[in-house]
Amino acid sequence: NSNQFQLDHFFSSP
Amino acid sequence: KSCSILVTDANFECNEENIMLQAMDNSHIALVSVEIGAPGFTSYRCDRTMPLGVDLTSLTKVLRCAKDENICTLKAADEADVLNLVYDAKSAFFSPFFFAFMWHGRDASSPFPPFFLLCSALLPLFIHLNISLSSQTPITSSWPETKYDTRVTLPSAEFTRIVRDLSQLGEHVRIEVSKEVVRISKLKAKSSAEDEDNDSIPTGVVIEMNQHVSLTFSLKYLVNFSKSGSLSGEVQLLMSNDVPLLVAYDFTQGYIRCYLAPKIGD
Repeated sequence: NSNQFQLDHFFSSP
Repeated sequence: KSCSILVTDANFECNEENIMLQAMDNSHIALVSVEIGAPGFTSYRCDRTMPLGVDLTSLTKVLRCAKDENICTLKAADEADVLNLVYDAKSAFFSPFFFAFMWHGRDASSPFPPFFLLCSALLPLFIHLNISLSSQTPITSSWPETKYDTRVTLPSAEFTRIVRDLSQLGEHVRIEVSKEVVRISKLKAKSSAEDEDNDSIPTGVVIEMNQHVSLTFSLKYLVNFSKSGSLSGEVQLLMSNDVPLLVAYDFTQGYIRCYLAPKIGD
């Protein structure tokens, strides 16, 4: 939902 | 079991040191990372590093057939596409379970039956993320100086109780850590002030803090994470203001680490 970060925002995927 | 609540299929990466699993839920809000070290098994042999792609829901069902006193043996032959679970081969009731792999790390050359092609479509979900935090989470006794701003250690049963109780009252929770106090409080609708009925912080809470943090999380995920509570007497909550929360359960054979992205806009 709109006011929730996703992990991709924080983790660097390869 | 606690992983299967978050992710339905995942790769168990087996190598000679350990078995690891790392997977995000479909919404990419939570990630679970599990390691079980070889010493944690009565006997352990892995001749070749290989991923065992398993449907965790089915695996949980099969494992539920085991009794506490059973010894469970997991076997996967080199070119097999099944995971074989045997409980207590000695006992009268010999229960071999053969378990279709979701995904077997064969090289791309070997012909994949359609089922594998379907699964390979799922693979991108399971590509291991380089958790930039992973090096920052020495879940050992040493306090990670420059890693997280705070670490709160509390009895896992208390954490389970707190998040379960709060989840009856609301969907989100603010976790705020200052020098002496951890505030785990339910967020009321914006109109009313923040709830004052904090859970009284139980004994056995250790707060290590380099900097005050305050983040808001979805309780649904915290309740899921707390299902791992039976594995360890205590749980560690590691937080910094601009990174996902890490809920870490250490146990003799390894650990379960759960990452949860915060809500936006505190």
